[in-house]
Amino acid sequence: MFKATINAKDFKKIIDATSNLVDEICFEVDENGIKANAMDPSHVALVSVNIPKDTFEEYISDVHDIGVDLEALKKIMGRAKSNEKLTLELDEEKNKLNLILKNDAVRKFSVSLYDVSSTNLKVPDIEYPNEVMIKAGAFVEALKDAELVNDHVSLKISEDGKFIIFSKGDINQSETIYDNNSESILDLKITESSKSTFNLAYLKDITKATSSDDILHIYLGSDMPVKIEYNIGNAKILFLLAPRIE
Amino acid sequence: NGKQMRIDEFFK
Repeated sequence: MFKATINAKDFKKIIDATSNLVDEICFEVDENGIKANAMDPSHVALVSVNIPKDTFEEYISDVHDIGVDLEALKKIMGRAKSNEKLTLELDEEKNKLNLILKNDAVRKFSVSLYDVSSTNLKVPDIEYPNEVMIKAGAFVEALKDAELVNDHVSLKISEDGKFIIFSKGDINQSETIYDNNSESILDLKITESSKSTFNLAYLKDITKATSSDDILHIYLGSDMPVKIEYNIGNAKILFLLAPRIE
Repeated sequence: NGKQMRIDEFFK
């Protein structure tokens, strides 16, 4: 048994954020809520979604692994209106996931389940020396600047405690500098200077579904994966992206 | 010009 009702807008954003990196996903559902961890096809990035039970208006579930094609879910959620309620319902007999959108009309979709067996993929528990809390819009703007000069970008913490988004091409260079006085910065927790370099296309995919006022928690070290977390309602979404090493 | 690491290389 699995039946859960949530506002369509939040679930759409969760699916949008996930489907930028991953083609299919296995939702591990149980009495506490929905979880899913997946790596992108190249194993460069990992996405982890946690939608606790209290996010839902109604939630009843036993333990199931529900494997779905994210592109199909994304298309359906693309048709959802922000004032609609979404009920997710597992049809074990037909091996389908039903999606029922309700407002003025009741619209029913059902998608075939994939045999995406739960990978038991665990998110590695990495300790980071630095954490930046920044508005998503500001970070996305800095990535756009960096993109003008190269296809990768360095995320640096300077010795004097600034957060620097730095990109260098053959002849050109781009740099966005934030410090504790910047309005877009909500907090900088810094213990040491650090620098890691990342593929820009992945960072853009990771931040594509964000709204400009979303608060990103960006965890940084030297030549370490970057961890980027933000909340969608009560749900939490986390990305890990492996660095480029010189 | 740098090598792209895989995320699973950081799993322990």
